[in-house]
Amino acid sequence: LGADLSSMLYSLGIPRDKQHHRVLDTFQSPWAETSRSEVEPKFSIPD
Amino acid sequence: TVNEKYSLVFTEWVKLLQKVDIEDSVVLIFIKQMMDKGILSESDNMIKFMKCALELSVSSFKESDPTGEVFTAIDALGKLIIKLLIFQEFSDYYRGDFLNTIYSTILLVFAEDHEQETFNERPYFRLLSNLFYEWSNIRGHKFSSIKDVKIRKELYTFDIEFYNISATYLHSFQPFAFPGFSFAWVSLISHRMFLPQILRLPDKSGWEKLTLLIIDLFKFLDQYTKRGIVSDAISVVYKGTLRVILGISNDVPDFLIENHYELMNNLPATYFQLKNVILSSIPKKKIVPNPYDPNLNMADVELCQQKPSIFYDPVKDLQSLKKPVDNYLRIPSNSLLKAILNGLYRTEYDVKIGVGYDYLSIDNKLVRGVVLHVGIEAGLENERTSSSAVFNTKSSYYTLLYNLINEGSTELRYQILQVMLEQLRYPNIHTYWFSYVLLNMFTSKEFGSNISEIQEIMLRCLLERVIVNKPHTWGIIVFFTQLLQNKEVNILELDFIKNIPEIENILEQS
Amino acid sequence: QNQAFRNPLFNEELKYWLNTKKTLMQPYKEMPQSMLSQLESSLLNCPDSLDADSPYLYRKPLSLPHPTSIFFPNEPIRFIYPFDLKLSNNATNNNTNTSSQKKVKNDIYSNTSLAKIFTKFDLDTLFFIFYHYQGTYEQFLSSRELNKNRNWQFNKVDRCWYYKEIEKLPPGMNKSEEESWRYFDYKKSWLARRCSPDFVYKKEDFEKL
Repeated sequence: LGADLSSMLYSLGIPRDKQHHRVLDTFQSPWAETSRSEVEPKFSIPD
Repeated sequence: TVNEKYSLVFTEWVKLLQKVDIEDSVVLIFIKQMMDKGILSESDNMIKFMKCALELSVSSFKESDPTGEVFTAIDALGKLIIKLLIFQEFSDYYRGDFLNTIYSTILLVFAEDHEQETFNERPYFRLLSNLFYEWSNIRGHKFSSIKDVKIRKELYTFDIEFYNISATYLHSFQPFAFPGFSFAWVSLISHRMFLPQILRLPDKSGWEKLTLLIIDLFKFLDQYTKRGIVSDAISVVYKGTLRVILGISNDVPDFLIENHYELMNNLPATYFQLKNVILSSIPKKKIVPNPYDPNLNMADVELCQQKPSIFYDPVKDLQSLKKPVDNYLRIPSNSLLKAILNGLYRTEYDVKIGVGYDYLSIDNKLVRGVVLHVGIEAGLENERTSSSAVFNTKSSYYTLLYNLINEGSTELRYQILQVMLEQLRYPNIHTYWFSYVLLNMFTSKEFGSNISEIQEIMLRCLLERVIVNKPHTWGIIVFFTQLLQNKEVNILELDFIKNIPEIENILEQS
Repeated sequence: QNQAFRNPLFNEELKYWLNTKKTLMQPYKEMPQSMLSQLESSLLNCPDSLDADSPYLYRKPLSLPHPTSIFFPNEPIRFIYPFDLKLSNNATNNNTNTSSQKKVKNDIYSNTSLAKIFTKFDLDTLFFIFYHYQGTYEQFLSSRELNKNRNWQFNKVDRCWYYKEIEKLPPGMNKSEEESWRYFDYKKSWLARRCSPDFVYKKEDFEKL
């Protein structure tokens, strides 16, 4: 029967508000339990 | 010994990187000296050195205070590999060969370590994570951080290959091969420096390999999802899988939409919620009418005229059935029907745990291929000629499916109807056409005494998708509403419904 | 007999890799105890977000001479900002026009705790991070905050941040509004200063961020 996905979606950050956000670029870990700290996403700095 | 010498050199490298910035010229000089001494310039030596460095880094991890810096050596190794990947003079051999050699070396050291009592997946995870991180760092804005124009161009051209080679090796590291690496593996295929990049490569160049990796995961889950007790570890793998797929559905729904056929072919048969998650994906920026609106009519929804994109053409899987199916669609005949029907049965049973069954005598993947191919052809015909050519119970598209169901065994009926219901997704021509076909079949007078079983199977397939927790696909909801509202067949009066009070209850409430 | 197995570089490890081909082609129907142990061990050692984070070996000292507290942390800040706390837009300075707000909300950093905390920093702090943590993610975020949220622009030539102030003039004047420019002097006074009246804005001097 599956499960209520609201808490899983919440832990992923989907959908936070009416706006649409990308989540895979800041994805910490497949499991909420191993996602207790944020990770550095890609970025680039002009010269 | 050579190994001792290499250990010393690598240790110096690690120490150096702790003292100076990676961009410091001293670092390049160190590498150049390694090359001049033949450590890195000859492939045999390079492999020996890498093996030594990796073994040393893994030992260093195992011996380090777990509360301190455990990855220093591994991090330094990652940086060395990337420097070599970028700055070597690739004259004798090619950058791709170098990357393959590195990955092969890692794989072999890893393979031996995996069988030891002391194996720990974390340093290997860290190394691969670092390679993804370093590559992601330099590839920003078309590798603008690389000053040398020639190298920048080479790297830009190599980008797609970097991901495809990495994916190929991840395929070798899959859980069936290395169960002790399973959780690291799921973390790697969903890594923020790998997954969104491989999803977004130009021309979907990474999709084929990525689908392969997800299929590896599904197959592993399928093998160890048994009736009754599922081990905790497998449950956790499942949860992670679900979460990753939800992430993909949010960021790049088109990947799930266009690859749904292959994903459905490999998804464990009892994973209905995950099935719904994949099939509920809606293309970005599409505004979809409320499926719960009882007045909704697919005929009025413009989106329902559009053909959905398909990345992998199922026609490739039809093998010997391609000709008879295409011929039948042109000119239906009984002999063609018989050929197709016979072709769908397996020669040997296949063990497959489903809801209410343990094995298949039907080739369910072939069924899916045939059904989707028919749907694709119907969609093309709809565009080419007119909707009356396909929204027509006399059309060959309809009659093929009708006849397969009519003549088929109970099991075949179940597989066909289940696959047809899979096509009820977001508003598009397939969703529209298959709901037309299903509704007509449900209320058809042509099935004779077979109708009762067909109706029962259709409702069972529908309920399987609706009873589970959300999400539910747009097409399933709309079709369900249509079925409940239809005037020709009173569902609640059907014998098989009245015989099962729980189901009667559900349908009454619906 | 295969040549690969006679290569001294690989012959020890190759058999382990080859063994995995068996389970790939014919997976065990029931998980044997040895496999279950390996799987459970993998669960136990599952890498977490810290393992997946960016490697750092050498941390540059602060880029410009500046006294720092001995309590200054050496490790990068990693934490989780509660999702449901409203993003209150910076009090102090500038007009944040709504279109750039929307732009920011859609980028991949907007939902990270660090980026959210940066919206609460005052200009001083942002400039400090920008000039002293060169080449870092934190510098990137501070420039993102300055440019996208506070509408400052970065001059490539003098490496200063500039801000255009628009002052609405009372009716009856020649023009309805007056434009004046400020820049942050990081070299000497560590203050925002008015640009001289003959300052001319040259678009090509400013970084497209």
